[in-house]
Amino acid sequence: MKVYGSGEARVEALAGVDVVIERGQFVMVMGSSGSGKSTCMNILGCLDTPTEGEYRFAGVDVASLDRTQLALLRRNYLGFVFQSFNLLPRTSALENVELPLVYQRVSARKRRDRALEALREVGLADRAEHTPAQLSGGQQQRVAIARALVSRPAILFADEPTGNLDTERSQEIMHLLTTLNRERAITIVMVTHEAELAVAASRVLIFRDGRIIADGPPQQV
Amino acid sequence: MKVYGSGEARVEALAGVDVVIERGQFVMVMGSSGSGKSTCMNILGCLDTPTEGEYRFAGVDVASLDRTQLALLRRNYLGFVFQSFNLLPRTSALENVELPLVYQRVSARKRRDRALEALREVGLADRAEHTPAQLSGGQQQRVAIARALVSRPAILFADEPTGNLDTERSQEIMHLLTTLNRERAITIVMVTHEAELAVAASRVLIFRDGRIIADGPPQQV
Ligand SMILES: Nc1ncnc2c1ncn2[C@@H]1O[C@H](COP(=O)(O)OP(=O)(O)OP(=O)(O)O)[C@@H](O)[C@H]1O
Ligand SMILES: Nc1ncnc2c1ncn2[C@@H]1O[C@H](COP(=O)(O)OP(=O)(O)OP(=O)(O)O)[C@@H](O)[C@H]1O
Ligand SMILES: [Mg+2]
Ligand SMILES: [Mg+2]
Repeated sequence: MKVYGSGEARVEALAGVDVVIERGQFVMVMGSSGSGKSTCMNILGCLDTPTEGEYRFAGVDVASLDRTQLALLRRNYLGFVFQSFNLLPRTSALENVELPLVYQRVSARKRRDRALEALREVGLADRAEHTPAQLSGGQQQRVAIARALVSRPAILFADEPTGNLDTERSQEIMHLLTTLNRERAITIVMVTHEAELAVAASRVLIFRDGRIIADGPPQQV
Repeated sequence: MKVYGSGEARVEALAGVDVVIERGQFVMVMGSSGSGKSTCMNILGCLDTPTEGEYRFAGVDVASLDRTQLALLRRNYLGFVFQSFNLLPRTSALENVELPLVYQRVSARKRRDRALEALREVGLADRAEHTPAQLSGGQQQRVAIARALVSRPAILFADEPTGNLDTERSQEIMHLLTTLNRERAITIVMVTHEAELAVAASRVLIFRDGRIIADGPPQQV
């Protein structure tokens, strides 16, 4: 349950959501614009808290954790691709991708190698020195994906990660994600509005007006 | 022709583009990430200039216009939906949509009515007072579309205007755009990566590595 504002301005972004995500699942989240997908992702990713209700991460009630413990939890276990990328503006693609490794105190040399490898995986090794303003929309989106994956998170939350990518690039990213899910057991929760991508997932959640109205395998849903 | 940087950092964003866009056309622009679509749109929209070559708008060489004349040209004839929306952050949706009418010195009352009507057309009349931070990704995108259309431009440049919208909302926006094109003869140049939207256009341009490699009706291309 997530409510913003009050009185006339009251908005129920989430009106009642009950969901359990299991380790190793690839969950696709779909639904109309404004239906609560990003709000739900932010709560699952420990970036926001519900107005009512509780959220347990690996059996731990996250409301019982203080800010430092939450930051450590996110840093060590979670990767996030935001709907609006959230890259550091005057910083190169390489430095943007290195950032999670800086927080994890990885050595400068290892950071650079792993960040370059992550950029290579999204086809941007030749744009390592460009700042976001010197990159196309789809390139910025791919830098955000590389940054989310470089720390090898246990769970990846990806909010519309292919929204700015042509079909070929989208397929490359989907191939990368399904491989990571299958070979490294990375749990993936991904928002998309493109039905043809949903078949890559084992499970689809459909949101409407702040509720989940369907939950099952892609073919059924 | 559009080149950034030099030496090792040299990037040919546009390597040689020759295109003529006729009044009343609905042109769909497609192509891989980083192929030059947004760069081309910025030049056509008089927001940027080519490194080499010329651009004539209604017979006028835009290089012969000074900054004030260019600003007037854009204000009076052009509408732009940016790939990253570019909304004013601490300003309500209504005020964001009113902005082009402020520049055109429309009265406060008319501005408000027309801005509310534009928000209604994109399904956001009930979000008029929300700031961008209080809107979902797809809602921000629709505010950007409303803002681009409120001044009734002769030409609309829309860079991935449905990238964050579910299928139903995308169809609504496409219906709105095709109606404006047909009934008000608004010329539309739209970037998309979704092939199923291309059939709404009379002409498709496909970019690759800074060049147009295909140009024709949707079925052929
Ligand atoms: N300021 C800049 N400096 C250097 N290179 C740039 C700059 N701006 C854009 N580029 C490069 O120019 C190329 C074309 O960019 P453009 O934004 O036109 O691509 P696009 O077709 O719109 O891509 P997308 O579909 O990802 O939005 C890209 O390879 C990009 O890295
Ligand atoms: N800070 C806020 N204050 C008020 N309302 C908000 C705020 N943030 C989000 N909302 C509202 O909550 C609802 C759900 O937003 P959310 O971002 O979760 O939608 P979404 O499903 O991700 O949509 P989209 O597909 O457009 O990205 C929207 O109607 C939005 O207007
Ligand atoms: Mg969202
Ligand atoms: Mg672009």
